[in-house]
Amino acid sequence: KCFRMHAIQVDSVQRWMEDLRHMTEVE
Amino acid sequence: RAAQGRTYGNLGNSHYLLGNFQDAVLAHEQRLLIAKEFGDRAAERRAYCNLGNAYIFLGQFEAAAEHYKRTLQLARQLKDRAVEAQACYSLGNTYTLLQDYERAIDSHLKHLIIAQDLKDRIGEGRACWSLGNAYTALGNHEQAMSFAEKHLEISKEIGDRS
Repeated sequence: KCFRMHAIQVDSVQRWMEDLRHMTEVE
Repeated sequence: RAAQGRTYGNLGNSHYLLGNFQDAVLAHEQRLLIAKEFGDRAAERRAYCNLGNAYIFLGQFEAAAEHYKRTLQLARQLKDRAVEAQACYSLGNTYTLLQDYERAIDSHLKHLIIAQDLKDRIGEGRACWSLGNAYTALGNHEQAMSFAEKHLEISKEIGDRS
């Protein structure tokens, strides 16, 4: 159950990290 | 010196996009130093955000949270609501990675309020998705359901099938 909860938890975070990987604050 | 600051920022961003996160941190730390010398708070804010992002991919979530907190403080000082919302969202996700769900909820609620003020439906949908997950992790299924329903409603409205 804990593993499943963790997997659920990660899905919105993973989406954020996918976007973050290409994001920079440009000078 | 001002040009050096901008160049360190650009160098940090290039290292980041190439996946060299440690080198990105070194360059953005130099950028931060120079931004502070000039009292350039917008540049300081950008450097903190870029450092937070690099620390995420280095797996140093505590360090990322500290840098996002500084980003948030500066966004508030600069009265930039969109950046403030983004910092809250980053902080919420970082607390989730740290499995500190109470703090994650606090940050995502702050993001939600600003997204609603700015009429940013995509941001609002993401905040609801994140809140649903955080409440699920805490076993608060009623709140999780409420945010999941809101997320579904917004996803339909904006045509986000995934």
